[in-house]
Amino acid sequence: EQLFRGDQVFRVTASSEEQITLLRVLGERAELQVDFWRDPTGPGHPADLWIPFPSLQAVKIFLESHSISYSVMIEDVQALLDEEKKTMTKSRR
Amino acid sequence: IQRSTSTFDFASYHTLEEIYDWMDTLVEDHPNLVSKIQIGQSYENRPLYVLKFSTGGSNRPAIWLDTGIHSREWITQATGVWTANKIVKEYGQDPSVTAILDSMDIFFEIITNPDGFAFTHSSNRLWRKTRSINAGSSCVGVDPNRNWDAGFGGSGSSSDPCSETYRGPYAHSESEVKAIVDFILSHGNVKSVISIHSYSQMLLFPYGYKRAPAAHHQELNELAKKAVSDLAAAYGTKYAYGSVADTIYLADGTTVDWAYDNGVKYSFSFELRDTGRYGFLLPSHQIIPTATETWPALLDIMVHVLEHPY
Repeated sequence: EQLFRGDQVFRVTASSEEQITLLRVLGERAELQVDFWRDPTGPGHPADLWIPFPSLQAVKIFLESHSISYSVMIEDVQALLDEEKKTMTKSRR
Repeated sequence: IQRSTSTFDFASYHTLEEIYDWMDTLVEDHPNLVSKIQIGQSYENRPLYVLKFSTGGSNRPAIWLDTGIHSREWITQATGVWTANKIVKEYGQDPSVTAILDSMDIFFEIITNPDGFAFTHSSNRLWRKTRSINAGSSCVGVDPNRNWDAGFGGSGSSSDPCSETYRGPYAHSESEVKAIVDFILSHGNVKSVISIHSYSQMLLFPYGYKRAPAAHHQELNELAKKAVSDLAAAYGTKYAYGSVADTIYLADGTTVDWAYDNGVKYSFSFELRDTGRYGFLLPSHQIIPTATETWPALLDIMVHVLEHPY
């Protein structure tokens, strides 16, 4: 079973079409393995970006170097999944 | 213990087997209203089950509902189970539901992507696509909401098998999609298709593969406006609404565009809540509020379909 320990989800808000393009470029960088849970659609609209733990630093540098604002929506994806599984097990009991 | 739908925990997420068991129990408990049909098999040969809600008649005008086409969007399958149960509970109680089912049938595919759903439980909770093997690639799966023959292959989908929006080798390549296509075309009297996704709190209608407005844009827009207003009345959850292309982005090969282009006028896609914190990983305590707020919006659409025969 694939685990997501330390993976995070950023909520990113582009402020211009140019930043939208930069986000799309980021999404296509295969080595980062990121995935847009919610696609960048336009300036001011939130986009949610899942980032595997090993790529966190590179993504932060990329966003900050282009002054693209972001906040951490999910601190640790696996922690949420562990909670979800625990709740399911409890319900099943 | 005798199985009963009354012991099923609607406020929890469930496995494929638990949901299929529950479907059988729903049919057992309500044999004069609900039946289960199989419209095909998934890539890994799992049955594709559809619940049919009917009070009789033959080939009545019908409403198609589906949830879980993107397997990781667990809130949709859970909302599907709750909604199916609500339809059964309200028939004979709620005048709108009674009027709908006295004249129309409802077909509800709750687990539209069973292979992907099983995979989210066993191996990768964030899996979205089908589990078909892509020749020549190590990447698995096709985005079943880019595989429909409506604008198939345009810029609003990907030709890369490793992409989450990979369109597939050809339109309807995915058996999960082809089964619905064949069912709706052979039924021939489906008047509405409502495909339920998550997340981002939107109510969408055609088109996604082009920016030009649909022929019935005005009517669909007005109906969506009323539906999202009644949805917000429950807990204040705000939805955007409009055509896919205007509200999100260009998306090719989608369910609602295919349905609309094949004569199903009232074609909508819901993007259920995330409340801005969890994305697809909505905690199970939000299942019932999500399903509860979605119900009046679904009812608005179904009543409109009943009152506007075509």
